[in-house]
Amino acid sequence: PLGPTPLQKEHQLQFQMMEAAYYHLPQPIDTEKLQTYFHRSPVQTPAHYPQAQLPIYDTVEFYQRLSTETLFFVFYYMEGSKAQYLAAKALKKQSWRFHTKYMMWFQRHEEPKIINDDYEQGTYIYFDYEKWSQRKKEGFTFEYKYLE
Amino acid sequence: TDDPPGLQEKTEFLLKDWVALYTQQNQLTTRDARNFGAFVQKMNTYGILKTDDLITRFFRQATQICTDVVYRMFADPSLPINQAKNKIFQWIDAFVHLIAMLVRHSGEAGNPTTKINLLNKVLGIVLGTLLKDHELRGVGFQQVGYHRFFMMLFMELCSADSTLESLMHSIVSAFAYTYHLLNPSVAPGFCFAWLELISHRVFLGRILVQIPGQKGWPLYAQLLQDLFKYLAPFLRNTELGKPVGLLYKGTLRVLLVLLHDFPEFLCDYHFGFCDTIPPNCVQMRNIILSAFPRNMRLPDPFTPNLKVDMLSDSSNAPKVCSSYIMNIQPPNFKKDLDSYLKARAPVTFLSELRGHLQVTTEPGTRYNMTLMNALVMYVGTQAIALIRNKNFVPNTSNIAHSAHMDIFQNLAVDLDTEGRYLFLNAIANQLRYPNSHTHYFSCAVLHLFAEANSEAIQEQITRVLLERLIVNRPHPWGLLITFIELIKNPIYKFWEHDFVHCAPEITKLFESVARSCL
Amino acid sequence: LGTDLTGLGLNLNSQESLHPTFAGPFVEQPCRAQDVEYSVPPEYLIN
Repeated sequence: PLGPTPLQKEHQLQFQMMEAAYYHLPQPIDTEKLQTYFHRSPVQTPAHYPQAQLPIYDTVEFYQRLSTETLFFVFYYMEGSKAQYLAAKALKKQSWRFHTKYMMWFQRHEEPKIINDDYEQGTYIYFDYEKWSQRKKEGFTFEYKYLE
Repeated sequence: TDDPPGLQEKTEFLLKDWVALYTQQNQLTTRDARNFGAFVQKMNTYGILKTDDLITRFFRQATQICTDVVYRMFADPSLPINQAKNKIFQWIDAFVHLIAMLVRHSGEAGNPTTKINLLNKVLGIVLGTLLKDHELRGVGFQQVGYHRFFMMLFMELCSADSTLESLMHSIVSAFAYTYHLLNPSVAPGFCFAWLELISHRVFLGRILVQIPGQKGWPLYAQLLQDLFKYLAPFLRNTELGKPVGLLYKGTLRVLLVLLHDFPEFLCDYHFGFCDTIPPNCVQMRNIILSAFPRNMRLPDPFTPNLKVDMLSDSSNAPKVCSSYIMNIQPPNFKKDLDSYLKARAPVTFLSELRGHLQVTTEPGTRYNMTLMNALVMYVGTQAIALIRNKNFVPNTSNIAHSAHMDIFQNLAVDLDTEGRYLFLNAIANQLRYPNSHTHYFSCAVLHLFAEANSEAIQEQITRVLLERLIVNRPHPWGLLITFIELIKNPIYKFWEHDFVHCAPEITKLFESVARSCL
Repeated sequence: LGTDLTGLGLNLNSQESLHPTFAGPFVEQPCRAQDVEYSVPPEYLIN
């Protein structure tokens, strides 16, 4: 039984300011670290594309199903995010190891020829993020102190 | 106006220098510390750090420069919006980083006061600049720069850093207090950004989880109160319009996150929220009233012969973190109330009751809802205490024939439709999860129905309960069990009333509710 | 009559807490893993 009550003058002023603000709404990008790739501005995809996230999308198990290439894509293009963190964990589970000096991922290609407490030497596969491909490196010395 | 000559130029020069440094280093921590050290030296050389007053003036000038960048970038029609924002964010992120580094490294290691004072100072300066900007520019006001500033500064001060981690309570309190001073009633042009800031996932986690002992809860309750206060006049006039509709929908989302993750928070502060939420916002209020402690299992309200008074939880008083007793004003009214509850004297108390509650003759705003809510809550809790002292459990018989029920019956009879609506709402707002208040007020409203001396009162009781039941979910447990009892228990003769059959769809509605109950 | 609150983009039946991936009051879906800031080792920040 209360019914509507007329807006007082101060509320009308508030409404005008709110209405003006409505035309400059905050966007997801406004509170996201400046980064060169992939701002959080979701694009409207056709409705028949799956719109909801897969239920376990942010778990290591889900990332382990992704191909190595995809994991490297997530790692190098979504830096500073949980996705990068999960991709790194999934890569390690596929026995890749991150070299903190070269900032690249390496994977043993065969049993190392030399191995001691400080390093191992042998043939490795590494992921070259500039050429975006996996390459072999013969006789590489992998120093454990650079292992992340 | 009374800045020392040359300060603005110095500030502009230093800030440009820092922005350049920050942009190229792009936060590589290795160079970060060295760049910062060198920059502080430069600030020193320019005399900025000489006195507290000069530092304050520097921050105000720097804030103003960043604000000017925002409007300059937006004024350039040739600049696409995202490029304009990138430019703006470079300046603001750099300014934020400088502040975060100064907060982190100011004062002696063990002395947090210097750091927190500096943070509060800067927040105050940006707040002041925003309010002045908001007032001067009116509908031309742009929230984006300030939104970025508060968000990025909070995120940077929350990032993994052992020094700041120990100051988390003070840091979060500083931001919560600033947001309170910045609430939508004060800065309506900032309201959308404000709602984003107070509901940001990191802010929620900090203020409601990571500050030990729930010390952040009262701060957050205050912010929600600010939001409801602002929305109230617009929501009262149900045609929302797009801006209010968006803010309202955003509020529902925040409340649903709170209901899901922090139900105990909504339980403890429900009273203050119901004081502010307009009575016609039935669903929004139901979200708050539907919250129950996560460790509690609610018996199915449709359980046949459910004995609510046998539930162990029905004897536990819920936590009510709102100082509602303070709202029973004026003091001599409270004195008469206590005296009447104790000795049913002065006898004039009941006849004067309506006069205390009615504040205007304006339809729709005749009554003081805050006083009504406080009065009902106070009388009810006093009644529960009295019954418990006699080692009884409240039930529909032992709550009768008491000074407390005299007051409720007087209100039911003496108030007009509008007043009685607020009175019945005050009762229905306590029908929540199993606790002693839910149980008592459930008995009270059923007793008022049974003892009503007019069908109008019974109809209105039904309406107040029904309007809370026919809205989309969620529905509070206490409301369901009360309504089920009303339509099931023959002593209320519910189905014999004309108003139950006043229209075919109403009859159908009651029958469908009855079917789901029985 | 209010609105159907299950249509606001929140997974209200989730066993997990909602707030860590709450994308904001004006966003219809939760944050994706790439939207959530994470304190990763500094060496990961290659760009």
